[in-house]
Amino acid sequence: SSMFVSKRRWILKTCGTTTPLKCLGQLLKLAEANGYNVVADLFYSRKNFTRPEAQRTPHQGFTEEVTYLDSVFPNGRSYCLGSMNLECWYLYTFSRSDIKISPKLITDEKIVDSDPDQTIEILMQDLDPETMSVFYKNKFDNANGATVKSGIDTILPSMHIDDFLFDPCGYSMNGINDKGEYMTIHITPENQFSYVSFETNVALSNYRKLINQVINTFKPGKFIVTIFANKCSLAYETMKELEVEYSKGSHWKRTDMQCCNFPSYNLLFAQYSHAEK
Amino acid sequence: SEHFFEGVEKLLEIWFEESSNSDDDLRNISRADWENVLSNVNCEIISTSKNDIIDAFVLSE
Repeated sequence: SSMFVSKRRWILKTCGTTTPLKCLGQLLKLAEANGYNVVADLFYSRKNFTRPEAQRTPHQGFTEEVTYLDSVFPNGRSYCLGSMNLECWYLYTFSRSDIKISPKLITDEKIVDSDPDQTIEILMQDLDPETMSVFYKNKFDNANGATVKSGIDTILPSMHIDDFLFDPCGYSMNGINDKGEYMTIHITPENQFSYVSFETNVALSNYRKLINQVINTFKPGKFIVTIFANKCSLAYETMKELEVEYSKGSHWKRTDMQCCNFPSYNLLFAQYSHAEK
Repeated sequence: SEHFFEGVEKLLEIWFEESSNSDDDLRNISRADWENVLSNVNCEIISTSKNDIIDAFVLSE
């Protein structure tokens, strides 16, 4: 799991049976005490759980999560992308710019221009057991050995890496660079429920090469890609290219794809499975 | 019972409106306050790294 904090942005990404929504009230109070009393944008997202019944409240279902978020953000919106009875990805968004449409709620306030922002997430399952064997404590004494052996250090070489290998297995890393960009990778290597997530906000005009490198590093049987980009982002105009091109001439079969246009962001969701697996 | 771990993450991202005071910064929040916040999530800070723009925390779980 990881947390990233910058001047006015906070990111929390947690796995297992953690309860991130339960800290929301406390987080908002802390932010207010530090000068930030207005939420501009909120995004809550996750893939469908493998075992939703093991989760704790308020994470036992997306409806429960939405109810919880709605109690704090009454104008939020919820979405489900992908196939609801197979693999899907849930998203809840709140944007203050949506509220600004209503003169009853907010009036006479200056609309602040956004900074460029983009996030790509690659969520992988059914990973190659040999590749995953690197992320066991009995293979390496320290996480850096696993980082180098797997090739994680070459995915975005400008990143300064902080990595951790769990006992007996599992791996987390955060990477940050001088531009304030981040990457994060979390690995559950056990063969019966293997899972790897990759996420970064690096600004690229085309994510195809990056996706290829991540996929070649971890060798999943199937994966989901989501790309979020706001209207100031380099990625915004080029998401279409990925939409058309990525699965061409490769052994990846695109099993699902959806595009959403939000007021200030575009979202591309695509799901791929290995044609031969 | 059969061993299982849910690798699928929950991802929460919040952007706050620009503050009129340039000294305001979420990175001014102390580690103790973050530990307190994260206790509600059921995870702990394992490791930290930072530069001039961003603080990063590796967490348990």
